[in-house]
Amino acid sequence: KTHLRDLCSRLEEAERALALKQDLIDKLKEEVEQQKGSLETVPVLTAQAEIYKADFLAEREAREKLNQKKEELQDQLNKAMTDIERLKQE
Amino acid sequence: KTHLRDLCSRLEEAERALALKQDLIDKLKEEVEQQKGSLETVPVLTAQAEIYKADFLAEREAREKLNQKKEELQDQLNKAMTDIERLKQE
Amino acid sequence: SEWQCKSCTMVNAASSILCEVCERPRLAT
Repeated sequence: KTHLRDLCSRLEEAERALALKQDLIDKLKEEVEQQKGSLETVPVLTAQAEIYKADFLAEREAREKLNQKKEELQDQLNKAMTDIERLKQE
Repeated sequence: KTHLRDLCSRLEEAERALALKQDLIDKLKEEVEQQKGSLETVPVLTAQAEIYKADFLAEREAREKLNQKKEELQDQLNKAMTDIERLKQE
Repeated sequence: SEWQCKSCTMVNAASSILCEVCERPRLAT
């Protein structure tokens, strides 16, 4: 009889423990799903950073070329101004 | 007797189920930890994209200013060349 | 006595510890 009662209570306890573990499993599964949602932004952010980096490098290259052109124009203008001065002297 | 045997088998089954649920919990916890690791890259990538965006905008503004300066120099040079032509005529 | 799973409403035999269909325990919420 006692053995029977003892088995019953152990079975009850095991079933209660199972229910608690199931609750934890449900909570962990929900957390995994939520994190999956946030992880989907990683490839998007990576692509965005790559695009801005490419745009930045292109702009910088364009600016360097423009700067070179500006220097050349400045030299040509200085030379032209010298010529004008000289012609005015003559 | 049969009731006793039935309780025993159910208790055994319950304990096996507890072990399986615990394995599942361990697996899910590991998955949550791994995802946490990957999620740490999200703020880093966000900051990186912001920095490249700011650099891109700054370069583009600098290029536009430079372009304006180049246009002015081009105008001044064209005017100087006209002056030189005129002076040469005189 | 038989018991009904609270998650998938499957009616399980008294002797089963977990639901036959979704494997959730009898006392799970």
